[in-house]
Amino acid sequence: RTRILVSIGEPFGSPEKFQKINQLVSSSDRYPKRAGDTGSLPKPLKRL
Amino acid sequence: AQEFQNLEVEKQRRIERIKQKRAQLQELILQQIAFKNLVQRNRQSEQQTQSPPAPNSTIQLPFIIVNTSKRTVIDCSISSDKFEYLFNFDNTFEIHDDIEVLKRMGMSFGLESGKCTPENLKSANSLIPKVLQPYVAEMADGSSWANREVPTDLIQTA
Amino acid sequence: QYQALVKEIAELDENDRKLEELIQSCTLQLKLLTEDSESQRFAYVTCQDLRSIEDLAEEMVMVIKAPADTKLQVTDPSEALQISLQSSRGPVDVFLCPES
Repeated sequence: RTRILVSIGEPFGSPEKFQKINQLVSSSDRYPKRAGDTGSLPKPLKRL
Repeated sequence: AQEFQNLEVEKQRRIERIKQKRAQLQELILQQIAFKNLVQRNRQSEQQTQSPPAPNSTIQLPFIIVNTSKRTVIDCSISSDKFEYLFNFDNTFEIHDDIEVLKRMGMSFGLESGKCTPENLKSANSLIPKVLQPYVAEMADGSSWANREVPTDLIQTA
Repeated sequence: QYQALVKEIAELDENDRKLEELIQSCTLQLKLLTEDSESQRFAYVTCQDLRSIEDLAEEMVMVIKAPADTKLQVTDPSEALQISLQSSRGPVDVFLCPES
């Protein structure tokens, strides 16, 4: 599987690394656009 | 004429590189202002309340956040030593680092979006060395250098 | 024209050098700042701070605190919406930011 790899845990990295990931995720047409969430009842949150 | 053409290309290359360096410098200045402003705010807040905040109510830097819709279901697998996590989402998410959070909290006085009031500009300038203040002024009025000629007079020695 | 261009390029090189100097000194200042123990003590945000951000107010917010050099991998979204964390220097702390 193709992956995007970034290193975290250091103070103040470059903001671009997450901008690219967020653009990729939000543009993936595989999932309903969050903005147009249907009015379905919120599903029970799974405990972390 | 050929040599002149080559120099023109060289000049454009240098201008592009200077634009990138200016953007990098502006980001570093924003991070310094946001961090100092956060430290100053928390220090003053603790002095006023005469006590540190409840231990489990603060999130120490550095951190990142992942935000998603409340309707999202997240399957999470964690290794026993908590060194490895795997999250599966059934909806889109966003990842932001702490500096992005500080900017959205207003800790960089709106400089990143060119919406900085004169009072905030004064506060921002009080947090950085004088040599960097011309760059803050540039950000404050939103005239980003990214799309302007290089104002040579503004670049001062370190 | 050629001479003028040569002079202009020399000026750009000087600007480039000065910017590089400022970037180096700013990077050092930021490093010293984030490593200063006094500053570190006050370098925190509260859950209320996160909730005060408009885009996050109605969202589920997961906070990840990881040791340096932790690897965060995001799978290609067209295959799956997956985030994996791999630390080599200590446990990773993950928690949900409470809504209220």
